[in-house]
Amino acid sequence: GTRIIYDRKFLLDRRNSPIAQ
Amino acid sequence: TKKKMVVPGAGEHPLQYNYTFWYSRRTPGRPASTQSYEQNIKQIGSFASVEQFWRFYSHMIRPGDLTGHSDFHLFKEGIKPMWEDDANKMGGKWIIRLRKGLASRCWENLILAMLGEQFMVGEEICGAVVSVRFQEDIISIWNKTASDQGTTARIRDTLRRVLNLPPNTIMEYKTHTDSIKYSLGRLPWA
Repeated sequence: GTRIIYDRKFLLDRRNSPIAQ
Repeated sequence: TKKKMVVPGAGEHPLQYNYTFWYSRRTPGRPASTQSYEQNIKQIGSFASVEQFWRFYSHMIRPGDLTGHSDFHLFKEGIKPMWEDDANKMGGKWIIRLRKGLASRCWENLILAMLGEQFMVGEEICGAVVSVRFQEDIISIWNKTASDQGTTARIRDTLRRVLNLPPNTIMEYKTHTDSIKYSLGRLPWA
């Protein structure tokens, strides 16, 4: 199947998303 | 007893694999036998999504702020951060020695690349380690098949790209069978 690929910026942007708190 | 695997929460971004954070600290004066190594290594927890990763990572001490002989390990769920694990026993690791002050940034860049599947080597990656030592720190990334030169070259090239290291940084590949031989050579009866 497809691999789930995220770049550094995408991961860093999720850091402060409300869902991660 | 089989532990329940973690799953991404509603609305979260799943990762390709689940991972487990581990922490170990060497007790001064004790020999580093396999048994004491396994006793010294503690699971912090597992995660399945980007958001769950940040919930762990945001509360962890940065490697550069650790003292003594300590390691953080981040391995795929189900793989122990030990040479003896079935996933590791035919494998090896790229090792990068870092002067003091670089470990926190390099560790973050390394694990973000691993979680985001930047290495493009199929199922080959097992995990990553940051080792805090007295005069220098060491980061490493472990893969399954030490003899697969295409894979190890690809991991090396990705490391160079994602870590953005000084051009004179030395990278060394070590097979786990060599690591075992080397550590046995230091025991008095070997």
